[in-house]
Amino acid sequence: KKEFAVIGLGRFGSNVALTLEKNGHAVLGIDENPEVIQQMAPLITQAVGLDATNENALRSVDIGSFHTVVIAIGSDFENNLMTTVTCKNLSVPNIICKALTIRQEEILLRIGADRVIRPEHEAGVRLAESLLAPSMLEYFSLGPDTDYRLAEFEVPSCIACQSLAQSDIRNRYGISVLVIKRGRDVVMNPPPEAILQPNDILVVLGHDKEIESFAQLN
Amino acid sequence: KKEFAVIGLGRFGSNVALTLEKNGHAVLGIDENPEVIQQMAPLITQAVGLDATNENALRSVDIGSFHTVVIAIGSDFENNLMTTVTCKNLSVPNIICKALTIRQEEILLRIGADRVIRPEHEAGVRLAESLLAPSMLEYFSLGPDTDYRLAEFEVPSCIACQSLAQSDIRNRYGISVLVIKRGRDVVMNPPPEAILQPNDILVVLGHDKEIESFAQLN
Ligand SMILES: Nc1ncnc2c1ncn2[C@@H]1O[C@H](COP(=O)(O)OP(=O)(O)OP(=O)(O)O)[C@@H](O)[C@H]1O
Ligand SMILES: Nc1ncnc2c1ncn2[C@@H]1O[C@H](COP(=O)(O)OP(=O)(O)OP(=O)(O)O)[C@@H](O)[C@H]1O
Repeated sequence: KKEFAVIGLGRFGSNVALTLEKNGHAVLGIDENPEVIQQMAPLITQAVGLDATNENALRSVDIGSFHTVVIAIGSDFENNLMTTVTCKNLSVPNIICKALTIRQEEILLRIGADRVIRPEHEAGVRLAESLLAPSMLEYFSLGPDTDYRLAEFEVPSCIACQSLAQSDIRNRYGISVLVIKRGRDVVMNPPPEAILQPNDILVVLGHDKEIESFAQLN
Repeated sequence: KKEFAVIGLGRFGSNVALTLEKNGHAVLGIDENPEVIQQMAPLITQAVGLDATNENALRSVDIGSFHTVVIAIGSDFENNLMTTVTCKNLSVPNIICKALTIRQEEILLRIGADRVIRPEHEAGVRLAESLLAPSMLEYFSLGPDTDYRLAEFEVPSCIACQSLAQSDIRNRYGISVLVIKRGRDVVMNPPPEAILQPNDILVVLGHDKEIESFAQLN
């Protein structure tokens, strides 16, 4: 099976297509705007101008032969919907859509989208979270059924130059230091006598609330 | 100092504002569209209708007293630019702007933005990366100066029911298993005899290339 097609080469769609191409995958890009096709044609494997709400046009590029189709049409929800329904009818196994609102997301999931992305909404939430805990450089949750997370911090200045044991992080915050990165070196399961130096990067494991308190240290 | 103001309450800006409010912070929201202000007024601490390119209007809400101002105006770059320059002149310490293109980002950084976000671009790259390694549930890099990363995977079926030692992950892939999560339980630094069960979540540390090979296992 061919891999990826992207319908709608706006900022979101074109970046999906370009990133896939950069990583060695052939992408079919579709857009009804000939200027967009002209711009994208030198940059992706195949760029075709057609109206994706037209089932015959989608058949003509054998859209059903693609494993994953990304439908990146934002501003015209009816176009987005029509295109999604058509791809579903043509048996595309994995359909990923952009949506602008949660109501649109619900509708798209109900009519056959496998996954829906709301770029502006997600970026707004992500920015707010980084403003709320600016010392937490990165993190991810260990799952939807748990409040454990892994998080990355620069060593807070108030514990720099202490040993891990002296800093007493586990007792004071309930979190565990899994990794210390210093420059290019990485120490896993650092021993209690390991000295925390300024600019070290710590990777810690703990519950959301514990990690949030630790994040307030800076 | 007051904390947060958001100028431009479109999808990106409104979600920044709402997430900050949900986490207990008072937000000043500014938008020139009275319908937007009417919608947002019940949801945030203060919603003011004004044209943010007007320096006197921004002075009237004491914008310089805010530590962080998010300028979430996308489609009119001149408005975005004017507002950014005005906030800079009024001594806002931390200015974060939305941009549509990398050229806009460069300009905004040069005229005083501390950070620039391109939501559609970043979402497109992020989606493509998740399509390229669908078994890698989450990850983060340990820094811009290293290719070490932490990543989260569901146990690949071909090694489920083996012990960590039998699976020989470290020798075969060069990556280290830091955490095994099973249901609600979390085991740090699992011993070699730990059995990997289907549905376990693994957190591993390794170089980008090693993690990418491990990601192909599913
Ligand atoms: N029926 C259609 N068939 C093919 N392409 C379409 C169709 N409708 C819209 N497009 C294309 O999809 C692209 C993105 O559409 P639109 O501008 O509506 O979305 P957007 O969400 O605002 O984009 P961005 O990703 O830049 O935020 C445009 O280049 C447009 O030409
Ligand atoms: N000069 C200005 N002063 C105050 N508000 C403004 C100004 N210019 C634009 N806005 C507001 O900013 C909001 C977002 O603007 P716009 O629609 O240009 O951005 P967008 O990037 O498309 O939004 P979204 O975040 O929904 O993707 C709108 O509600 C608009 O009224």
